[in-house]
Amino acid sequence: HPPSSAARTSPWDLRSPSVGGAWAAFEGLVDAELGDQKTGVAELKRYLHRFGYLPSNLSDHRRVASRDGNNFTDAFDEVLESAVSLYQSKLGMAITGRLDGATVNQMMAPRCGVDDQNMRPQRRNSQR
Amino acid sequence: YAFFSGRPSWRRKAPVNLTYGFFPGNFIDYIPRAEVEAAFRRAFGRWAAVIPVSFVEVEEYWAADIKVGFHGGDHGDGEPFDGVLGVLAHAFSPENGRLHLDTAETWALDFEKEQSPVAVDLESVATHEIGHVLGLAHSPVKEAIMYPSLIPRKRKLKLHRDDVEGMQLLYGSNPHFRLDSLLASETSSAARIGNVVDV
Repeated sequence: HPPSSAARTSPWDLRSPSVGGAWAAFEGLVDAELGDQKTGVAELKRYLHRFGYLPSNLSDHRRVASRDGNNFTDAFDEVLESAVSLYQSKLGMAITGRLDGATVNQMMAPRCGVDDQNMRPQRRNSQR
Repeated sequence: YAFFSGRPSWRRKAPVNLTYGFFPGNFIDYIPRAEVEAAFRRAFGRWAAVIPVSFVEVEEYWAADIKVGFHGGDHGDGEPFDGVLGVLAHAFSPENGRLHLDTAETWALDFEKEQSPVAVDLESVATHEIGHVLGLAHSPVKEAIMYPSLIPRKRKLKLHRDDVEGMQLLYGSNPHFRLDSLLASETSSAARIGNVVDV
């Protein structure tokens, strides 16, 4: 639905198509919950995987095989619910495991690329 | 505060002096280089004020301990940048020293001059990434410099007690640093908020 002018007055509104933002599509996932099958959940899983909240060794039925091994399905499963809880805890938010507005808003915000589980930079070091 | 796995830090004989240099290519052209360098000088200085570590800018990028660069897209470190917003920058844990900023962002030092709704404060991000280069991971404290996100057109320059305590666990305290000055400033902010609530 198109934005109303009243709701879109923030100068840095990440949901505005003119502003974009890599994770603007997450807005459509507000209130998605366990058991849902919703377009965009796979992208959210990729986000959570990238920042260290979803393990890379998920069983095959939870993700579609791909060359990079990171193509997730659109199913809101218990693993995602637990990843959302971990995300909320690491970001100092109320831990609900739900994709409430505050959580999705936080996920849409621009951020540092270092993961939140403190492992990736270590891996970079070993590559060096 | 949090540390990277294994709690790495720069292990040098005291006094610790670290050099930093700027990648010669890909420099952003809409902010004078001298102003970018000055912003980084202030960002490094913020951390140097709380720990016994000094930072010196050098011309020789490849020989510097800390290598600062503006890069876009896939730039060869396995962590490609993703265009406007999304990931703004990243850095590596000690003693790797690489600090990368996404050229696709609209970097700003002065929001009066830069009116873009997606402008990102360069000095705030530099201060955060230097925290990583020195060994701090992301903090869950929203007010801390080491909190992972920063919205456009927002400046966050002041070290929080959480940042200071974490960094001092890695390097010790700068003998000239006084924790009570930080606390006084926090108390004064709290008092101002209190006054507003009272009114």
